[in-house]
Amino acid sequence: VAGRKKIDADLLAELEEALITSDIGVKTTQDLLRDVSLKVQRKELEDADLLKKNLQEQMYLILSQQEKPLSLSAARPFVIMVIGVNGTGKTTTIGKMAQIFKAQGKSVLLVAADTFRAAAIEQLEIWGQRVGCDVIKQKSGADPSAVVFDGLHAAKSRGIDVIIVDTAGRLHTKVNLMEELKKVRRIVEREMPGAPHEVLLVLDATTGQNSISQAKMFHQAVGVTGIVLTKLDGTAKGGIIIAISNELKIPLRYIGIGEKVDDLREFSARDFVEALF
Amino acid sequence: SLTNKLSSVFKKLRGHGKLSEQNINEAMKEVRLALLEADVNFKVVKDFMERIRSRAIGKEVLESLTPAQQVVKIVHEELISLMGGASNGLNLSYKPPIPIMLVGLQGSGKTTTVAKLGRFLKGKGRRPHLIPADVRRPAAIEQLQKLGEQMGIPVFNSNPQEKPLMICQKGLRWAEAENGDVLLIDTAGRLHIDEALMEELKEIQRALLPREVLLVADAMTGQDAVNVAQKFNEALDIHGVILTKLDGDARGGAALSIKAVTGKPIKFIGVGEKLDALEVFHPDRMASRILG
Ligand SMILES: Nc1nc2c(ncn2[C@@H]2O[C@H](COP(=O)(O)OP(=O)(O)OP(=O)(O)O)[C@@H](O)[C@H]2O)c(=O)[nH]1
Ligand SMILES: Nc1nc2c(ncn2[C@@H]2O[C@H](COP(=O)(O)OP(=O)(O)OP(=O)(O)O)[C@@H](O)[C@H]2O)c(=O)[nH]1
Ligand SMILES: [Mg+2]
Ligand SMILES: [Mg+2]
Repeated sequence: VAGRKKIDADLLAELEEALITSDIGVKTTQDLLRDVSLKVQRKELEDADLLKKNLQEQMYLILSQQEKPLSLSAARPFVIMVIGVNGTGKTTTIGKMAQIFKAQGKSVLLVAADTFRAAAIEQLEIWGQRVGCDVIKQKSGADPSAVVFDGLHAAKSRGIDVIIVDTAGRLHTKVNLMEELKKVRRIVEREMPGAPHEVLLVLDATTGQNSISQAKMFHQAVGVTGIVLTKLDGTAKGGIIIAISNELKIPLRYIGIGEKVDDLREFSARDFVEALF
Repeated sequence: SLTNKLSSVFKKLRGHGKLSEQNINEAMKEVRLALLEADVNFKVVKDFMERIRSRAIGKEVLESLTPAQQVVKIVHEELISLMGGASNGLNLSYKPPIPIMLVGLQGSGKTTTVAKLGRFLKGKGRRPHLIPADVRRPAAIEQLQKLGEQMGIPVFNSNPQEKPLMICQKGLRWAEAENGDVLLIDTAGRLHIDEALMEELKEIQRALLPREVLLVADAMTGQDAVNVAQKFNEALDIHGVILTKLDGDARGGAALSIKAVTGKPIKFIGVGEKLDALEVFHPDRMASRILG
């Protein structure tokens, strides 16, 4: 797209393709391009390279407003609930986050509240071993709220700084599973006023427009206070978070860039927009 | 819905007399929009629109009393024709044990789908044996073993210290000794751009010669579906695709993108987390879903 001095229909078509194939979405793409088209018509923009920069700036403006790293408040334990649809990378992200907090000198406790999926508890336990923190668990099939209850009381009695709750993946369209999640949140609130201090929604960068539906419904159900976008080490661009940021204004905490324990970065709006196109 | 949008497009065009080829452009814009909103890949949509345009500007629409319905009918038919095709089932007419290998991106649903296929085959009187060949993900072997236990299907006791190739070769001999007739191999999730891991799959393929290599893809995948499908197909010449998590509300345009770019059939769909949630793929149902 760069190195081309004339702004014409071909260039705009090229830009539309670049934006849509980044999963930015049709409506958001139309809004972004409408804005630059107006500038072109009013002769405020006449250089193709500046046009691309202008688009990037528009996206940067939206995303930078949500570039808010997770900072632990004085609450103790600081309670983080990790939620999202199946397979997005919740359990793995918890392992990575535990490492970050431990490196900051915090004590961390993990809660294996995915009591449904085969070997979910074992998977979290291995992460706990890798990072050096305990995992509160019960038998597979137990009530997730009961495990969270145990976890909160263990955290309080041990003077733990941060407690991270792993929940089962669930499609946002499954009413009974969303009710289960609401119940877990209610138990947390009841056992510790002010908690959960962070409700972290994990989104997969390879997912298309459905991420908006996921974000809306999880937000409606339990109130999302932060987003992690995983699997950005693939070829998907994750452009859907522009629409999500614009509409829901939820802080963008981290991006996942791999499967290893240190493959988690704080979200940077500038880096994201530069990588986008 | 698309029919409603097209009806209002044609209402305002019809007011000017007879429909013309130019009028149809307006309708084509709505169709294109619907497909892009359904996550169908940009280039796949472009090719598809050219395909239906020649029918859309023909008599069947221009002289129709219900042009909106006619356009939707054309789009629906073309989608079905694109996604449909013969070989939907598994090719099991070989000397046992027949190796079947499942591959795909991280978290797409491979391990769960291996178990679902095992249950499906057992229900057909087969003797499936499962091989957990993912030594990278924590507790991946345990995950498949637990699922196998739930269904009374034998699962090879993979040693996580060994390489996947060795595990598969040992697993094959184990299945032969156990008189298994279908061997379902669960592989680790991997990126299509990870050359070393893609090579690992090729090695397993060369050694075991699976009769079916199936790409397990998440139905909510966006524009990236073409990149993933293309790379896996180039590396392994896959036999088919299993699309998972169709019990959600994703429109599933990835189905069209994957079929268009690989030419390989979608054989099954995953419609839930439980082991009985596996269905045969129906192109007509998928077409309706994509169109919303
Ligand atoms: N390439 C890549 N893979 C990732 C990333 N994050 C997680 N994964 C992989 O994605 C797969 C699923 O990760 P999990 O942590 O099990 O996902 P989950 O959301 O807990 O899954 P469920 O509990 O089953 O809903 C694993 O193979 C992870 O290694 C990432 O940032 N990049
Ligand atoms: N709702 C729904 N969930 C599914 C379906 N198929 C798989 N899952 C869930 O998706 C998540 C990931 O499934 P896995 O089988 O662990 O995926 P995988 O491809 O083996 O993951 P990796 O081995 O890490 O690459 C789990 O929570 C499964 O229960 C489906 O058809 N519908
Ligand atoms: Mg998990
Ligand atoms: Mg797996």
